[in-house]
Amino acid sequence: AKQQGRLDGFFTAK
Amino acid sequence: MLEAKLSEAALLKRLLDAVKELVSDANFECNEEGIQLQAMDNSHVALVSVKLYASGFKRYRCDRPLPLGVNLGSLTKVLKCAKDDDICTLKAGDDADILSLTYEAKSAYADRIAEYEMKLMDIDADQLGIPDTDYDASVTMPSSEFLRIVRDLSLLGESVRIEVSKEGIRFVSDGEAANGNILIKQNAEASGKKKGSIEMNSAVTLTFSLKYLVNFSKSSSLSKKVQLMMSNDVPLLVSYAFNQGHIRYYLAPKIGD
Repeated sequence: AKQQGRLDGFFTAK
Repeated sequence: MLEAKLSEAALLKRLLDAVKELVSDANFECNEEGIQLQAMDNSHVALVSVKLYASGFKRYRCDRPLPLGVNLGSLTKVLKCAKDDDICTLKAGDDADILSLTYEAKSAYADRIAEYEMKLMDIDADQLGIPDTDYDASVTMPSSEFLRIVRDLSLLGESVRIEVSKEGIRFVSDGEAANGNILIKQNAEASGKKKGSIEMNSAVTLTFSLKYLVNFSKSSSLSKKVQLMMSNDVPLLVSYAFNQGHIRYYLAPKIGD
């Protein structure tokens, strides 16, 4: 089954 | 200091409703452009971003950037004390430790002015930069239609596979006991009336948790339309625009097999 991905890495801290 | 007067408390009530299950505490970043809230849920699967433009308020004043740390549960309670059509004024001083809310109503027999205050908190959260993305597919549809699709499919399974192709956009849920799929075809007549549109550079297939999409659909009360932006292997963007601003959600896809 597919696993839930995370957003970490897509957005960068300002 | 901040002083922001909204013509109807309903807007804030609906926004809180659309955010509070994803995030419990968040900074309302106030500056001369307006008020912005951006926060990730605890599991780092979804991010919500709300913007209220200064021009969307009856009156708006913010002398310098001011982060207001808000417990969304407390704010929801205080907003429950407002009637939907009350004029709602938010005020905070530069020390940002108290948010005051004033609700004004005119009725046939008297004017009512109600004042509430709630404690603010220090929230240590990184502001995240959201990169501009050229998405492979963009689908605009009635928000009520999207709400219905994700709510229906959430009865069958935990996930939905969204496929955008030349055929249209297809939502597929494979549950243990039942499965379902809903295809929305580009309809020349409907698109002519601007009811919806499907734009695609290349085919996209992504799988998402329905629990989150059902949650995002609470924003249907804010806007008649929703826009879904997708590229393979990047977070889905679900965007609702309204007169005074927008609410956008980013959702990480499910991966692997």
